[in-house]
Amino acid sequence: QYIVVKALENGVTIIGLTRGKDTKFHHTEKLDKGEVMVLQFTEHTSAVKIRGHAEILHRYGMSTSEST
Amino acid sequence: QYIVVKALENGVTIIGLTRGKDTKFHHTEKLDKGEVMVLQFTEHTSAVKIRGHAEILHRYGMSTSEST
Amino acid sequence: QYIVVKALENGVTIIGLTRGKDTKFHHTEKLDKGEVMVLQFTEHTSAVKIRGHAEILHRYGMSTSEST
Amino acid sequence: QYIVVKALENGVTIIGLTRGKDTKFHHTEKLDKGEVMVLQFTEHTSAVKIRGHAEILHRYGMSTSEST
Amino acid sequence: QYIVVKALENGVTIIGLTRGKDTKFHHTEKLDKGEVMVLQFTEHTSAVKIRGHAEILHRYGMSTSEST
Amino acid sequence: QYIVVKALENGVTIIGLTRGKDTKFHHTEKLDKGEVMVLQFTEHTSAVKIRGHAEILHRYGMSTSEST
Amino acid sequence: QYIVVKALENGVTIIGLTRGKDTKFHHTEKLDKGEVMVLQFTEHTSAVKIRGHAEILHRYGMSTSEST
Amino acid sequence: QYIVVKALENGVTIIGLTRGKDTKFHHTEKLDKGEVMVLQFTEHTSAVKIRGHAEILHRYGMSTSEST
Amino acid sequence: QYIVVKALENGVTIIGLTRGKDTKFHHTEKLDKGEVMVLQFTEHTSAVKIRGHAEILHRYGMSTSEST
Amino acid sequence: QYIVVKALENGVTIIGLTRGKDTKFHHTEKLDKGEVMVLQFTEHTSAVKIRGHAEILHRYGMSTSEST
Amino acid sequence: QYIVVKALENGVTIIGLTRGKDTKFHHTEKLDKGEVMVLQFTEHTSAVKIRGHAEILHRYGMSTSEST
Ligand SMILES: N[C@@H](Cc1c[nH]c2ccccc12)C(=O)O
Ligand SMILES: N[C@@H](Cc1c[nH]c2ccccc12)C(=O)O
Ligand SMILES: N[C@@H](Cc1c[nH]c2ccccc12)C(=O)O
Ligand SMILES: N[C@@H](Cc1c[nH]c2ccccc12)C(=O)O
Ligand SMILES: N[C@@H](Cc1c[nH]c2ccccc12)C(=O)O
Ligand SMILES: N[C@@H](Cc1c[nH]c2ccccc12)C(=O)O
Ligand SMILES: N[C@@H](Cc1c[nH]c2ccccc12)C(=O)O
Ligand SMILES: N[C@@H](Cc1c[nH]c2ccccc12)C(=O)O
Ligand SMILES: N[C@@H](Cc1c[nH]c2ccccc12)C(=O)O
Ligand SMILES: N[C@@H](Cc1c[nH]c2ccccc12)C(=O)O
Ligand SMILES: N[C@@H](Cc1c[nH]c2ccccc12)C(=O)O
Repeated sequence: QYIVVKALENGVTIIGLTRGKDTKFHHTEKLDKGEVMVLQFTEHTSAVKIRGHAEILHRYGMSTSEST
Repeated sequence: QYIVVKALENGVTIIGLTRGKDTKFHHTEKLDKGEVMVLQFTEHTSAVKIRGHAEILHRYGMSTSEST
Repeated sequence: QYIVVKALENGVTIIGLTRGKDTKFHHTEKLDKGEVMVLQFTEHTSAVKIRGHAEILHRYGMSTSEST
Repeated sequence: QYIVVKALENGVTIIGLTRGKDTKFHHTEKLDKGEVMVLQFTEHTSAVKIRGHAEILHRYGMSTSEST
Repeated sequence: QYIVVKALENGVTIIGLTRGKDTKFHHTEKLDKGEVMVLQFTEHTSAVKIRGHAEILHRYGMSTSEST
Repeated sequence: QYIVVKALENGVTIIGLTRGKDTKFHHTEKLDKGEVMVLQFTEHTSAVKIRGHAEILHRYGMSTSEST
Repeated sequence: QYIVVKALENGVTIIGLTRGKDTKFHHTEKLDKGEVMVLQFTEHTSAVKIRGHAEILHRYGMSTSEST
Repeated sequence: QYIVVKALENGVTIIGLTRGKDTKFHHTEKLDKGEVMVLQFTEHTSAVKIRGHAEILHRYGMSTSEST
Repeated sequence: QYIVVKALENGVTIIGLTRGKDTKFHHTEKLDKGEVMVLQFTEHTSAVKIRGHAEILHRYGMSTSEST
Repeated sequence: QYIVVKALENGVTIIGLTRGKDTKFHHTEKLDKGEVMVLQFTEHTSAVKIRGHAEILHRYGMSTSEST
Repeated sequence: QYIVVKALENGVTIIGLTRGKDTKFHHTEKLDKGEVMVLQFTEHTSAVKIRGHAEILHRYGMSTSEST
């Protein structure tokens, strides 16, 4: 189980949220425009939040996050 | 097993409900317009409630939640 | 295994029935119009009853519950 | 493994039959017209009987039970 | 693994045969016209016999039993 | 894993052969015309023989046994 | 995993070969014209040989054995 | 996992090669024209060699071995 | 679970991020133009970042990373 | 998991490479023109090399090796 | 899980990278033009690098590596 994120602008952030009773941000990965990242769900990551303009590929197709 | 939520307005809330005998809200995540979140079902989360205007992608296709 | 419920009116109720020898209502979740809920079958929930006007997405397609 | 039942009239009954050597009725759930129920097969339920006018969705498609 | 039986006349009988070295009738369920039953294969039931006029849905499609 | 047999004449016989080192007939089930039977492969049955005029549904489609 | 054999003439033989270091004939089943047999691969049978004119259904489609 | 071999001439040989560190011929089965054989991969057989004119059905379709 | 990366220019970098509580870069692999790499997700790698102009094949199709 | 190799000329060689830390040739099988071989991946074989003119069927379709 | 590599020129190299904390080259296999190799991912190999002009078949289709 993974998702693919491609940054369409500089400063896209991918945030990993902790698995378990508590839900906190455990890691933030910054992407420059054009970089691609492939991210799994893991023992420590059960939710992911994406900020900034990016393409997100997942099992239901593609979503586009917009810069806020 | 995950769902994908894209906020179509500011202030969209994603609520995780506890797994087990009791059903309570254990975490609320606020999304700004354009933010995308990918959320798994987990040992602690067996139901999710979405309020506000958002696109929800799941195995049966897409649902749109409306602001109340 | 989950189902997706979208309330088409205020006051839609989703009822979880207990797994096991006895069958009782263990939780009732009220939805306002436009709210969407994603619900798993779990160790404690082996049947779900929906009252009020709502769209229910499941593996066989979509069912619409009507207000009684 | 679950089935979906939508009541098309008042007084539809869904009967759960016990798993095991003996086959008895362990629970009867009454549905009003328009109510929808999603029911799993479980450790205690290995057969289900539906009486009254209802739509039953299952892996082979849809069956309609008629009032007797 | 389940099959779906809809009675097309009164007096349809569904017979469960025992799993194991011996093959005996352990339960007979009578259906009235229009009633629908969903039946699993189980630890105690490895064969099912249907008498009377009924529709039987299974993984290979639909069979119709006739009254003898 | 099951097969579905529908008798197209009286006196159709379904024979279960034993699983294991030896291969013997452990059970013979007689069907009247129009009766339908659904039969699993089990711990005790690893082969099935059908005599008489019947329709046999299985994973590869349908076979028709003829009366000898 | 099973195959389906329908005899197209009398005297069709289905031979089960032993699983294990040695390969021997452990059982021969004779079929009359029109008889149908459904045979699993088992703990004792890892190869099957068919002689005589018969239709053999398997996962790759249908083969026809000819009388030698 | 099995393959199906139909001999298109007399004297077709099916050779089983041993599983394990060593690779040897542990069994040779001779087929007469028209005979069909269904062969599994097993604890003792991890490769099969076919000589002579035969039709071989497997998961990728059909191959035809030619007489050398 | 693997992805395929083809470098479309010299100096493409594939970065493996550690699985676990911490997220660090544990390995960087440099590719020259035209080289192809096939990379699994593993016990030590739960996320991969690609910089430079490359084609990335994954379960959702193809993504192209651009040089920053 | 197996592949199918058909020799299109004499002297085709199929080489099995050892599974484990070391990678060596543990077995070479020579095929004559027209012979067909079906080969599994095993505890001892994690890579296979084919030399000479042959047809190789695998999950991605068909490859043809050429004589060098 | 395997990939198929066909060398389109002499001197194609297939490099196996170690699974685990460290990532090193544990084996390099040289292919002559026309040779075909089928390679699994294993306990010791979690990434593969291909240099030189070759066709690589994998679950996403075909990639072509170019000589650098
Ligand atoms: N800590 C939460 C994170 C989470 C996953 N899915 C969620 C859905 C809603 C809210 C929180 C979550 C958990 O592991 O369950
Ligand atoms: N605590 C409940 C939450 C829940 C999941 N699915 C439901 C359906 C209906 C009502 C409650 C629920 C459980 O784990 O079972
Ligand atoms: N307590 C019951 C609830 C139930 C599930 N499916 C049913 C079908 C019919 C009646 C009751 C049920 C059980 O776990 O089995
Ligand atoms: N007690 C039976 C109920 C049952 C399931 N499937 C059946 C089919 C026919 C008759 C009875 C049944 C059992 O668990 O096996
Ligand atoms: N007691 C038998 C019932 C049975 C299942 N499938 C059969 C096929 C033929 C004859 C009998 C059977 C068994 O469990 O094996
Ligand atoms: N006793 C045999 C019955 C059998 C199953 N499949 C067969 C194929 C051929 C001959 C006999 C059989 C066994 O369990 O293996
Ligand atoms: N005794 C052999 C029988 C066999 C199965 N598949 C084969 C292929 C070729 C030759 C023999 C066989 C085994 O179990 O392995
Ligand atoms: N003894 C070998 C047989 C074998 C299977 N697949 C192969 C491929 C190539 C060479 C030999 C083989 C093994 O079990 O691994
Ligand atoms: N160390 C993290 C790496 C990671 C995987 N997926 C992620 C998504 C977001 C942020 C970090 C990650 C983990 O194993 O969970
Ligand atoms: N001994 C190696 C053989 C191997 C399999 N796949 C490979 C890919 C590249 C290089 C070597 C290999 C291993 O089992 O892992
Ligand atoms: N040693 C690494 C090799 C590896 C696999 N996939 C990767 C992706 C990126 C970087 C290194 C790797 C591991 O087993 O995890």
